[in-house]
Amino acid sequence: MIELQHIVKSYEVGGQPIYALRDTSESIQTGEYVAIVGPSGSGKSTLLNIIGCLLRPSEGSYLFNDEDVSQLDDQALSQLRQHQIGFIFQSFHLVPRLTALGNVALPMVFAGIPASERQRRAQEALGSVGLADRVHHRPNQLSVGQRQRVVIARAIIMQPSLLLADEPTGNLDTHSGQQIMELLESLNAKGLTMIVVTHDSHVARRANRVLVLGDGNIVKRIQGKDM
Amino acid sequence: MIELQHIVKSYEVGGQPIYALRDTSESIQTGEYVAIVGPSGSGKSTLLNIIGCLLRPSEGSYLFNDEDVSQLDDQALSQLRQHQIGFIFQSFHLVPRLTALGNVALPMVFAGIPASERQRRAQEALGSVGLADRVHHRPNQLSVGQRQRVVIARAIIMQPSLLLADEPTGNLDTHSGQQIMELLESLNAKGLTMIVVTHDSHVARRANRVLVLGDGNIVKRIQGKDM
Ligand SMILES: Nc1ncnc2c1ncn2[C@@H]1O[C@H](COP(=O)(O)OP(=O)(O)OP(=O)(O)O)[C@@H](O)[C@H]1O
Ligand SMILES: Nc1ncnc2c1ncn2[C@@H]1O[C@H](COP(=O)(O)OP(=O)(O)OP(=O)(O)O)[C@@H](O)[C@H]1O
Ligand SMILES: [Mg+2]
Ligand SMILES: [Mg+2]
Repeated sequence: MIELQHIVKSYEVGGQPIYALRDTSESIQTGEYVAIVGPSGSGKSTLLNIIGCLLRPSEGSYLFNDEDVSQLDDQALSQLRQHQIGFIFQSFHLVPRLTALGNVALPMVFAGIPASERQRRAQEALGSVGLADRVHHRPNQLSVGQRQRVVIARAIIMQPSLLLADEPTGNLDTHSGQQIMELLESLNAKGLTMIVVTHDSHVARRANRVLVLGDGNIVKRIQGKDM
Repeated sequence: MIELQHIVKSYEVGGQPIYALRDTSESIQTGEYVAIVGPSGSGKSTLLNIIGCLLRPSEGSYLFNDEDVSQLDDQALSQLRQHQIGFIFQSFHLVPRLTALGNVALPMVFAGIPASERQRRAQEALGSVGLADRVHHRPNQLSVGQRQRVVIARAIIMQPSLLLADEPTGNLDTHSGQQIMELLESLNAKGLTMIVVTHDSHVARRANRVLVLGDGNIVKRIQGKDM
């Protein structure tokens, strides 16, 4: 499903080059459950954003289902993201003036789904992440962990084929975090390809395999049976 | 240092009362190191924000160093926070157009400290959280864990007498998280009173004692020796 070849991502700050990712290559098969771990600043979010077509690499090629992503214009990329990819952002990106319900329903608005169906599905998704009694709260009327769960519900509402989760349990207590991972793993069991960036070793060890990043490189690959 | 009596914090959403904190009472002595744990949405950030004089309770009294906080106007509260309290926010609150250096220096600007001293101390503080090579980056040029570390450096730069940390290691890998907690504990050893909200049991068990929140109440108090 995902074929990365010699991906580089660099920036320039104060005239100096900064390498977020250096020559990264990896294949991820449909239906896999891959965890990405590594120190703060090692390039995990950068890698996930490139896979999610939210960031263009500086060098290298990315084939998504055998299609060369660099050949797609912004409109085509946006369509691809909308229909195929669910993204749980590390910094949320919720709409401040919409309620939890409105935020979760937003992808369905873009897909032209009628209002009554949107309401029903958003309500159900929020229930599945333990927020049934917070559906009418706006983001600033929610705890940070509750906002994170709204982001999770929004990411899975369109039943994407690829789920990219950047620290999905980072602001959750152990119990809530486990409930979330069980929910996501049940979706993976039904065929959802899942890539999870995490600092939590309990989350990482539930994946099929783990990519360990260090200073912009994949420094280690661990197979499920070796964890 | 901190005396909370029958603190209640409630909101109204859609005509319904929401209790973030219900009848909470606790004393915290100068120099203590207290952890606050509990499920997502249980009231931890609300409690910390009231202690930090960022949020006024709906009911109850709060004495900070024997002074009734409810009798202080906004100007006096702002002075108190500026000079005595360092706050590591769960959602950062960095200034987007300032660099890491500028963000860390901001409390010193308010205190009238001269530019050369601000530069030197901000540089040193960022070095102590592992960001020596990121000082000129703005928040959107930093990873989320790097932003969190800028927030930590900013919170300790004015050598406050009380440090309030809301999930200080939430976006950090285990190693970076340990380095941060060792830094904060070294300050506690020198007399800094510290209250840390955390979902990480490894962080919680390093405190003198732990308050366990549940649905807006302190449901359990654990002494250091019993952890
Ligand atoms: N402005 C508000 N209006 C209405 N309800 C609110 C508001 N702020 C917080 N709440 C509610 O108060 C409760 C406590 O929120 P708080 O942020 O203190 O939780 P928390 O323990 O810090 O959670 P987390 O671990 O997710 O950060 C939550 O259920 C939240 O929905
Ligand atoms: N726009 C940018 N300009 C310059 N440098 C950047 C930019 N975005 C990211 N970086 C740098 O690239 C590196 C990788 O960032 P990335 O966000 O991928 O890290 P991460 O592994 O997700 O970290 P964390 O665990 O803290 O979230 C970091 O050192 C960061 O400072
Ligand atoms: Mg990241
Ligand atoms: Mg909180």
